[in-house]
Amino acid sequence: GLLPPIEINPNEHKLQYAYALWYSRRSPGKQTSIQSYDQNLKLIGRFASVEQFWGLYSHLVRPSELTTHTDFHLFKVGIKPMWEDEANQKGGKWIVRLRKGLVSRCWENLILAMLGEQFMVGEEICGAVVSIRFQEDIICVWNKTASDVATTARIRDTLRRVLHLPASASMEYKTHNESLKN
Amino acid sequence: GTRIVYERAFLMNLRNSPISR
Repeated sequence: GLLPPIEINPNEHKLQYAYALWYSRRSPGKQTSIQSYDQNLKLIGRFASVEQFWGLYSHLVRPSELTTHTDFHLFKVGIKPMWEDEANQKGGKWIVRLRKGLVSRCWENLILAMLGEQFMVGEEICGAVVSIRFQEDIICVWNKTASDVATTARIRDTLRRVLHLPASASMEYKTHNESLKN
Repeated sequence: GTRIVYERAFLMNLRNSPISR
């Protein structure tokens, strides 16, 4: 259903975009169809100002405290965190694999960079995902145009900078089309 | 229009403002 627009008080600091935070959890081992993926996505909340973001964030469990196979998805309002969304159909994502213990700090640095428009790639960013897995954690940044090499390079460089990743850290770019085939 | 850009430190400072809670 359609949600009402997000109101902002004049004393709050407006963000460039409004965002929605989603949560999903899948049973390990089970194949996820598109339909069940959609049904697993739960909207936690929305915000359009810095103050509203902190109001929501401060009530959340830190990613490192989430159970295995859980994801948080922070996407611009109007873009569902699914390949099938129109904004994602020609897109892709940067994938950063993190050893255990780093995810909460990296996720916070990533979303602050996204909300503060630190990526400087115009309208290209769709959202970010943090995935808690058994042996490692994964964070991803989704963008609209996988074929735009300048944009994907800039996102990679910004990620390295804001996450303080060593040059050796493994980063991989995958188009959503490739992901669909797997 | 102008893009609304916020540095990390600025965002962190607003974390404890009364309207952020």
